[in-house]
Amino acid sequence: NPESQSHDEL
Amino acid sequence: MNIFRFAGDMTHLISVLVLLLKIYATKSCSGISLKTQELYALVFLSRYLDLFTNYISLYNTLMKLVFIGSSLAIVWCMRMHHAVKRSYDKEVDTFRHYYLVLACFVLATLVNEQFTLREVCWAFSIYLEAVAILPQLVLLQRSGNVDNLTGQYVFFLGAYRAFYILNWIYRYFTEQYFTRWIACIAGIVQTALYADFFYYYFISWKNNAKLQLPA
Repeated sequence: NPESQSHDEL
Repeated sequence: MNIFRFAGDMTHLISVLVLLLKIYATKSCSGISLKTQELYALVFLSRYLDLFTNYISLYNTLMKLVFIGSSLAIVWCMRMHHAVKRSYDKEVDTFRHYYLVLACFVLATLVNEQFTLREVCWAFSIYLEAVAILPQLVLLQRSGNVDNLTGQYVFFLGAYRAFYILNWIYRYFTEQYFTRWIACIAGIVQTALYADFFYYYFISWKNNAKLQLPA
């Protein structure tokens, strides 16, 4: 889902 | 995960390891700004709030723990370790970094993706990271000559976000993934702040000379 996608970076 | 993102994370990790090596090997933090280290500790603490709630991967969790742990360890060392804190240039490290924290916090409450605690803290950490290097760059300019490990530390720290920008461009063209414009703009500003340092770093590398920043 876009949520985890956008927060998958450090 | 693409090669640019991985290179960025590794470059960031190397910068932390170089700084830890400098402090551990020389038992000195001369030329290092405590204020920049405190700002980075705040950046990681405010960005990785979801460390235990939002599991993405072992790699992601490990890297977050390393960045939080190392930044806190460095701040602790520079404040408490008997030998290291003696070498801290308190009178040169005078940047008013609390103003940076306040400005970034106000900006984060005004400009964010959603007005939720997590998103405001995330935006705050992104803005703060963009300017966190300022006390360190000011200290280097004031102290003139830069020792090798400190120069390498700043170089890798600046290079990591440049790799992230390449990662965002790559993901845009390959995954139609639009990175968040807050991260993108702040990342560009952050990398641009290193521009003059990169220039003098390249000159010193080309002439095989000591890194000198103009006062």
